[in-house]
Amino acid sequence: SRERFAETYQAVSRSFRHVFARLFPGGKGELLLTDEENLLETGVDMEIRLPGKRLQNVGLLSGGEKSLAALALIMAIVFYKPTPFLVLDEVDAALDDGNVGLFADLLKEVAAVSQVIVVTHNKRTMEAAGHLYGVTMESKGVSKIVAVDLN
Amino acid sequence: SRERFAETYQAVSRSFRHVFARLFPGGKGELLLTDEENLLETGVDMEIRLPGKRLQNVGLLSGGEKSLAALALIMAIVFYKPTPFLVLDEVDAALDDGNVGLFADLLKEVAAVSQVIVVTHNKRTMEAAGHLYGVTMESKGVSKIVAVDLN
Amino acid sequence: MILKRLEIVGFKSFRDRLVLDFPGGISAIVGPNGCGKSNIVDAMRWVMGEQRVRSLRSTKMEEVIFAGTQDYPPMGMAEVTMILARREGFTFPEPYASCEEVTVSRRLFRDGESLYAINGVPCRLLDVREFFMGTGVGSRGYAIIEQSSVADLVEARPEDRRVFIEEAA
Amino acid sequence: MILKRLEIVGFKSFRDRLVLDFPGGISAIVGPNGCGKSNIVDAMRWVMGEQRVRSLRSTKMEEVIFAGTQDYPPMGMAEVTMILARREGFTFPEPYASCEEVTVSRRLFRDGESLYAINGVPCRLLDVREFFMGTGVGSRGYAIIEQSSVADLVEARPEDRRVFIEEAA
Ligand SMILES: Nc1ncnc2c1ncn2[C@@H]1O[C@H](COP(=O)(O)OP(=O)(O)OP(=O)(O)O)[C@@H](O)[C@H]1O
Ligand SMILES: Nc1ncnc2c1ncn2[C@@H]1O[C@H](COP(=O)(O)OP(=O)(O)OP(=O)(O)O)[C@@H](O)[C@H]1O
Ligand SMILES: [Mg+2]
Ligand SMILES: [Mg+2]
Repeated sequence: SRERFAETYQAVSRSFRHVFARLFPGGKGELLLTDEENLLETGVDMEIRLPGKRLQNVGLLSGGEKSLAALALIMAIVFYKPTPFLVLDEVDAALDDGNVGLFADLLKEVAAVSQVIVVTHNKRTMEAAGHLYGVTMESKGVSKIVAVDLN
Repeated sequence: SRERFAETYQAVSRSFRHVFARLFPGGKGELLLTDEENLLETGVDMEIRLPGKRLQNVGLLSGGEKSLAALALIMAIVFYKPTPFLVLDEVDAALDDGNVGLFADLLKEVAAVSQVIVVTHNKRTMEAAGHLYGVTMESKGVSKIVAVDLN
Repeated sequence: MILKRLEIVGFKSFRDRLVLDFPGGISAIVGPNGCGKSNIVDAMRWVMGEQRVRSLRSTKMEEVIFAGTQDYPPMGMAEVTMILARREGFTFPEPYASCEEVTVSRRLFRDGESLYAINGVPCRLLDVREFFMGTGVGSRGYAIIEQSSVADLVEARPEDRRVFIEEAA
Repeated sequence: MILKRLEIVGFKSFRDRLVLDFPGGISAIVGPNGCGKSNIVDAMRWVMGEQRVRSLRSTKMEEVIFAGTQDYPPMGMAEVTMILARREGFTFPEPYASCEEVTVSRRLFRDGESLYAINGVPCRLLDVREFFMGTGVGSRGYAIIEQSSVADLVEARPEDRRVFIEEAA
C-alpha cells in the first residue's frame, strides 16, 4: 500500500545516507523518487556526489564505484529490515584494496543483524569472516568441502 | 572472401587449441563452425572439455572459467595476427590466484608480438608488467599520473 | 529466522552429500575457479522455489542434477535441504509459529518429478513461496546477489530499483 | 605498427595534459577505484573514431570533455593524440608507407565541432577508420577489451564470435 511504501522508502533512504558516507568517506549519496505524487508507481533514483567531484548520474561512476554504491543500497535495506541471510557472490571483485577494507568492516556490522554468506577470492574479505568453508574438486568434476586455515 | 575466412579460421582454431591447453592444463578447447557448408555466414562455436569433467557447453562454465576461455580466444587471435596494441581492462578480476599466474605468464609471450596495456588491481599481473603507470586523483576529480614502485 | 544448516546432494557438481553449518556472523566460501562455489548459491535459490532455469545458469531444469564425470555416472536425483532456526524475539509465519526450527527441502528426479516439503511434509511451491514472502530472500529478493551482478542495482532503471525497496516493505 | 605514445588533455577526468610513453612489452595502469584508468581506455577508443556514445559510458558526446570539479571550471575542448611507430619488417598503409611514425589525433569543442587529423593534416573520420582497418584495434576489433566485458566473447552467439575472427582475416 502507499503508506507502507512511503514509510519503507523514508527509512531506507535515511539508512542509505549513513551507509554511503561510510563506504565513500567525504561523499554523499541520496535516493530520490522520480514521481513523488504517485507513490504506487514511482521509481527510485540515486544521486551521488563524490568528494571534490560534481554531482553526477550513477551511470558515470567507474566499475568499482558502481559496485560500492550498489553495496551501500543493499546494506542500507538489510540494516532497516534484516533478512534470514544475505548471500554475496564475489561482489568485491572490482574493488581496490582500500575499498575492500571499508566493505569488509561494514559487513561485520551487517552480520550483527543478518547471517552473512560471502563467496570471495579476496584475502581481506576472508579475514573478516568468522568461519571459512573451502570448496575443492580433488576428484575431478566432483565438489567437496575442506577445512581452510587462512595462513 | 570465403577462402580468407577459411584460412584465418583454420589458423586461429589451431592457435586456440595450443593457448587453451596452456591456460587450462589438462583441458581441451575446440572451435567449431556451426555451418561448414556456408563459410560466408557460419557462426563459430566453442566446445570445452575440462580435466575430468564431461564435454560441456560454454554456458555452464563458472565466472572465472568463462573469463579464462575468452582470454584464450583473444590471445589465440593475437598470436595469429599481432595488433599494434592489446588493451585489457581488468580482465583478471574473476580469476583465482593460480589462474592469474597462468594468465600473466602467457601475457608475457603475447607481449613479444604486440604491445600490451593492462589495467589491473592484481599484484601478480603488475609483477608481469615491465612498466607501471599509477593514476591518482590527488586534487579531487582531476586525474594525474605518478610513478609507481611495486614494493 | 536465521539460516542454520544447508544440505546438498546430487545438485550440480555436489555428487556426494554436503552439510554446511552456519554458526552466525560471516561465513566465507572460498576455492579455485570452477570448484563449485556459485553452485552452492544456486542450490540456495533452488530450494526456495527458483523456477527460472536461466537464473540457475542452465537451459533445462534437469541440468541441475549431477551430470556425471569421466569417473562417475550421472545421478538420478538432486536434493537440497535448508534448516532455519528462530531468531530471539521473532516467530515463524503461521502455521509454524510454535516451531523452534523449520526444514524446507526440494527434490528433483531425472524423469521430471519434483517435490517440495516443509518439515518433511510434502507441500506446493506456493507454500514455500509464502513461507519466505517478505523476508528478502525470495527468488527476486534483495538478499541474494549473484556473481557479476552487483552493479546491476546501480545500472537498473528507477522502476526496477523500486521493486528492491518494496520487497523490504 | 606499434603504439609509442598517447597524449590526453581535457578528456574526461584528465584536465591537465598527460603523456604516456609505451616502451614495448607489458605496461600496467594501476590506481584506486574511480581515479581514471578506464578513462584512458576510453580515450584510446575515442581517438580511433569511436562514435557510439554508450560505449564511452556517456549519453552525449560532449560529456567526454572535462566537466569541471568543485575547484576547476569545465574545459572547452578535449584532445587525444596517438603516436604509432613502424615495427621492423612492416610498413604503414598507403599513403603513409614511407613514414617512420604516424600521429592520429581527435579534438572536440563544447559547441560540437569535431576534428580528426593524421600527421597534423585534418582528415575525415573515414580516413582514420581506413588507417586502422584490419589491424584489430578498430572500434569493434578484438584488441580492446572493456571493463567487465571479457566473458562476453564466450557468452556471445556463434555469429557474433565469427565477427571477431573475421577482423583478423
Ligand atoms: N549438473 C552438473 N553436474 C556436474 N557438474 C556441473 C553441473 N552443473 C555445473 N557443473 C560444474 O560446475 C562448475 C562450475 O561451478 P561454479 O560456477 O560453482 O564455480 P565457482 O566455484 O563459482 O568458480 P568461479 O570462482 O570461477 O566463479 C562447472 O565447471 C561445471 O562443470
Ligand atoms: N567528463 C568528465 N569530466 C570529469 N570527470 C569525469 C568525466 N567523465 C568521467 N569522469 C570521472 O571519471 C571517474 C571514473 O573514472 P574511471 O572509470 O576511469 O575509473 P577507474 O580508474 O577505471 O576505476 P575502477 O577501478 O573502479 O574501474 C568518475 O568518477 C567520473 O566522475
Ligand atoms: Mg562463481
Ligand atoms: Mg575501470
